[in-house]
Amino acid sequence: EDEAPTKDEL
Amino acid sequence: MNIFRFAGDMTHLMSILILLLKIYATKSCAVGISLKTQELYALVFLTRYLDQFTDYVSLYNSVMKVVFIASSLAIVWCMRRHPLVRKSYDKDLDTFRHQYVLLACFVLALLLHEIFTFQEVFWAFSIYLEAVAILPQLVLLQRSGNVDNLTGQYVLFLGAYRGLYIINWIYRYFTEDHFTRWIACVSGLVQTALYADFFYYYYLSWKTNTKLKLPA
Repeated sequence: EDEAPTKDEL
Repeated sequence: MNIFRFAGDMTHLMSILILLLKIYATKSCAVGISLKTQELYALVFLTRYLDQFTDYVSLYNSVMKVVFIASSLAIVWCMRRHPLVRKSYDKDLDTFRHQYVLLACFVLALLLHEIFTFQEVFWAFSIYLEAVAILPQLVLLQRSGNVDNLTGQYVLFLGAYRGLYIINWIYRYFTEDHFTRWIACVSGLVQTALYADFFYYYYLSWKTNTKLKLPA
């Protein structure tokens, strides 16, 4: 299942 | 990480530190500053950085999350607890019913999120909440017209933060193949529109205040 993109923004 | 996002984070941090310094260092009263907006901001960081201990992105990311949470809570603590500051905070003016905003954002997060997990729903909640967190401050400014404690630098850095983040999203859209952050981008645009409204009222208040001061 497609993983949510990593939250790299603050 | 691109320069636009880094500069955006720095200006965002500067806006928080300027407000904290203004309130704490000068022991000045907090007239014209909405405690509710500051509480909503603290909640934005607390609900957005739940992944602090589970997902490691970078040292910068982890350090900045702690700094944002600590500085925003410090402002709330100052306005609530500091004997000098809390006396001056005019709660009968800061009457925006932010409970409704909290509820609306939470319901929206339950409906609109990337993945239905605890962290993702709270992440979406924090994105929506950040967009509308300025409302109590906007209402207070329209009522009190007092910009003394909301220094121009505070507004300047807040605007720079939003503008740089939008440039960051445009930059990432063109440089990264599948960069889609619809929730953050759409909510960020709404937030920037509300900030523009806030800046408009800030400018009006600042202009009328300077006019008022002239004849004195």
